[in-house]
Amino acid sequence: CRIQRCNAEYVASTSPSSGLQDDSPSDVDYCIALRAYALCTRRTARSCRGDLVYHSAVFRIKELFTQHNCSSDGPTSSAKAPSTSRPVVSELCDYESRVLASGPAGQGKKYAHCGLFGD
Amino acid sequence: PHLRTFRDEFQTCKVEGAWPLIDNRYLSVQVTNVPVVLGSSATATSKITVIFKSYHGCTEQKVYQATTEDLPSAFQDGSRSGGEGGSLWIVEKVGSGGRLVKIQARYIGTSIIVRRVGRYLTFAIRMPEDTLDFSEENSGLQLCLHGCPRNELIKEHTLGRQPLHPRLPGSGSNPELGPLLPPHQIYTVERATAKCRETLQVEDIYFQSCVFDLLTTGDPEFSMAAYGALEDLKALPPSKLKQNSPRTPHVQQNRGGP
Repeated sequence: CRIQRCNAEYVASTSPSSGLQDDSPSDVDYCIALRAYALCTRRTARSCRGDLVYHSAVFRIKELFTQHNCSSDGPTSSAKAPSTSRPVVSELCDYESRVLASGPAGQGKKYAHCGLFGD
Repeated sequence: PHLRTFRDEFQTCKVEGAWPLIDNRYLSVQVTNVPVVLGSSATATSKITVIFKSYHGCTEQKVYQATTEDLPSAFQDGSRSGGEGGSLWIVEKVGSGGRLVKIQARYIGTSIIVRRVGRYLTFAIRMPEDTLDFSEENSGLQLCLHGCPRNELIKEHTLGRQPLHPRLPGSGSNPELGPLLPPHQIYTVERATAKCRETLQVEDIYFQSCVFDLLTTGDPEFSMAAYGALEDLKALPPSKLKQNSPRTPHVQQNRGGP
């Protein structure tokens, strides 16, 4: 179960020293971090079944979505922001630039292929 | 149809009727397959529906639908693009493998190609692995993710380790196929192999699929389906698929022929 890792990533992405422009994240940045947190917990759901920390996190995430009025659909990582301004929407909507912005770990993103053809 | 899953499993399935290929939080893809030859369980795709789900801040919901009669280069609402900053768009192309439509969903790093080959459709998609969520529980039936149910399977391969002597219809080795009634002409394995060699350089799984399709349907247009699928694979890089050496020995000669 890797829930602690999800928790740590979420805390890091929302803490003042996370590299965000201001001391506190904007609503957009916060919702992005929260969606990434939710995605991380979903990925670890199978191995975390019955883990109290995991179930608490899932419950808390639902509350935070409501509390901060975040939509559950949307980007899960932020685009690289210019040094003086917030990321613009078009950058958020460009997956490639988002994964590049997420640092060295994001540069090796793998793709999967599915095909259906013939009879 | 022949299915290559996100896990690089390669199957030939019956899957007659409507089946989901993908259904996740970003998009839903459903296909309808119809029988191609009387007396055979083989089917081909006659309809493809792709729903790009609403993605906050990037795109509203968009639906694309293609049928054997109509391969539109627009979404159902008539638009050719959507979302912020061109995050979702369609372009039409005419290639050597026939007419095709390419859909680019930038916001999720996803590309889709829908082709019409002969009377039927083919589908190819490339998605980032981190948007697939393989571990998600209750992910339901998704052919691209989990492959075909066992009872829908005609044939199964493992990419990179496929047998050099596949079981072919008409060899009497696959009772599920039943008697073949080719509507166009009778293809022997030799003729089907020769026909597929005209378009496919490497005798790999795609080549075997081509031979299978010709033997099953007797329809020469089917030889282009595997070619088109390979072209799509190349057009949607990067891919993990490794083609075998062009020196792969010939497909088994079937003396019993259909």
